[in-house]
Amino acid sequence: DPNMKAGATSEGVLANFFNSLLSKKTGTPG
Amino acid sequence: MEETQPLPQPELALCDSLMIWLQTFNTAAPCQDVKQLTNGVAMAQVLHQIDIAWFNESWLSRIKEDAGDNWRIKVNNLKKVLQGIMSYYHEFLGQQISEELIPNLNQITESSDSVELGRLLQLILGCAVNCEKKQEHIQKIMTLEESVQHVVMTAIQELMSKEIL
Repeated sequence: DPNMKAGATSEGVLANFFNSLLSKKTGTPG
Repeated sequence: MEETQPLPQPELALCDSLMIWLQTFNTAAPCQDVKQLTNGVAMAQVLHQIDIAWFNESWLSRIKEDAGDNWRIKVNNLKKVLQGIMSYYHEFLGQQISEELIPNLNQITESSDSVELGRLLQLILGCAVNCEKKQEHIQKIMTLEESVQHVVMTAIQELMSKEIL
């Protein structure tokens, strides 16, 4: 389905979420 | 005839799924069921793996491994685990843990309450996905079964929605 975006599948939602978490800045050290 | 199956309670799914995640750390202490986790030893060993500098050998040595069925030792271990997590959130992550996310430790030791245990595991998950080695932990989560990943994602989203900076 050309209208289906990559992030629309369950797998895509998970991948998007965890990838965005990976790019999030780590907490303030010290 | 239509088959109807009761839906699992979300909190139970939380505990079960986070236990599956916890098992990926291959701790020396067993963590196959709720009861094995009630002495806090496996959770402390996981925290030690998550941040070896923060949850260091000295911190880990204060967790008594021979708790047996002694609820007093168990609850003391759990208190040290929770205090360690709270100071990690506060001092390392610059966050305070929302009151509603703090588990009742007595219920974990007295009745192996999986809802409260799930809350504690959720806080450990928060440490893992925010620590300096978070990449390693997140990538490991991404190899878990999809249903487990969903519960982990929801648990992280709940933590994020209740962040107090």
